[in-house]
Amino acid sequence: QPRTTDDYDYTNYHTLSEINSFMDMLVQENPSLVSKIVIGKSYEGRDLNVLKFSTGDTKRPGIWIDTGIHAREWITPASGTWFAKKIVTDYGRDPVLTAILDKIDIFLELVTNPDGYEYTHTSNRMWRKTRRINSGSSCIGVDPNRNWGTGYGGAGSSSNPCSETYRGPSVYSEPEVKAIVDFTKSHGNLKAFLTIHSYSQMLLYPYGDTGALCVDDAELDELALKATTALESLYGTKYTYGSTFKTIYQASGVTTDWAYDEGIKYSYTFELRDNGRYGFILPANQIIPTAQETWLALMVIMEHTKNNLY
Amino acid sequence: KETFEGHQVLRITLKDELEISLLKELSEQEDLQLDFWRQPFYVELPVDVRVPFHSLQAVRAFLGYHEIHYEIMIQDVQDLLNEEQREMMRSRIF
Repeated sequence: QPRTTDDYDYTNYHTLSEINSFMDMLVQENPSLVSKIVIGKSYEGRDLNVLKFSTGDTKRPGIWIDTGIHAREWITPASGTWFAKKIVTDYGRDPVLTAILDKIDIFLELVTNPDGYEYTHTSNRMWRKTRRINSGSSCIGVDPNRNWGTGYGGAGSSSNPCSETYRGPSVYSEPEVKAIVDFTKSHGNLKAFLTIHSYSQMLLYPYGDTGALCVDDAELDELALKATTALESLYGTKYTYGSTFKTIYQASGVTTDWAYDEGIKYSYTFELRDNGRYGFILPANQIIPTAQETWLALMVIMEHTKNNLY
Repeated sequence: KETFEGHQVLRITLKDELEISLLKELSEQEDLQLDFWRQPFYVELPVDVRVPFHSLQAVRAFLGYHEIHYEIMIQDVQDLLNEEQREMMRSRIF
């Protein structure tokens, strides 16, 4: 086991327990910058751990970033782990990040669906959903990205427990989702909500449930262009961007729509790279370049948020 | 632990709306156990689907009959997963 986060192998995929150990080491090494919040328990009773990066008093504006909501998208928690180390390494060195953290807190949930993630390591690498036992069905699991309030039950989700986009027995039925909802409401001052998925190289903003434009469509579109341009500048990874509905498909009950309707303007879904060949099974040697390029886009959005608090 | 020997991921490029509805029909045949990694929704976007070995012949016949264009994006899913596991083990040993 690595003894410090400097020893941790960012160039490889890790198990849930290794990622949890990483979080504890990061907190231990940076007590004045990083703390760990447990926002709830998963369906199978695992802690839902959130890293909080803060340099000041409570109730500051905050930025939320989550990875790993779909269990098989391993590249996302792997990238999130690299982001966490990047933040503690660059604070005090990088003037842009330092200015952001001097004003805003960052909340980072690395493994948003721990039950599903563990299951991909032990039983089925292709698993996507939570591990809820659906009464009356032999099929397990709910798509945690169809269980949120806005658009819940819409045509962009399924009522069939055997479907990969099953919306769940009721809105917020998934404890992994409800925990974030409760945290967001109790914090009450989040200004950006960035949920990271893979794959297909897209940056998506509301709405997914409908083709109607959100009020801030023009600003979100312009910011998405800046962010994807920054991302592409590093390794040439091309992203498309736009509202979820117009860019990829109708998706109902998704995180980004809910966050936006909660008043969190800068709400985006990232769909990370697959380089057109690997889908969810992105080789480990692409973890670092994926994280590096995504970080550039995140920095654009976080800096814009800092400069345009509302 | 479920393994995926012989599973292939096909990347399907669509010509028109008819082909979208044909693929949606295909996705409803639960016995084929298809796993759509990218859903059929817009003609411009490719559709990626993981096809278990036992369904490969039927799916290829369906696509061929309807002249729906596809390429093999991943030849054998398990090969990629084995490589992923080797990398993880290497990391631990290192």
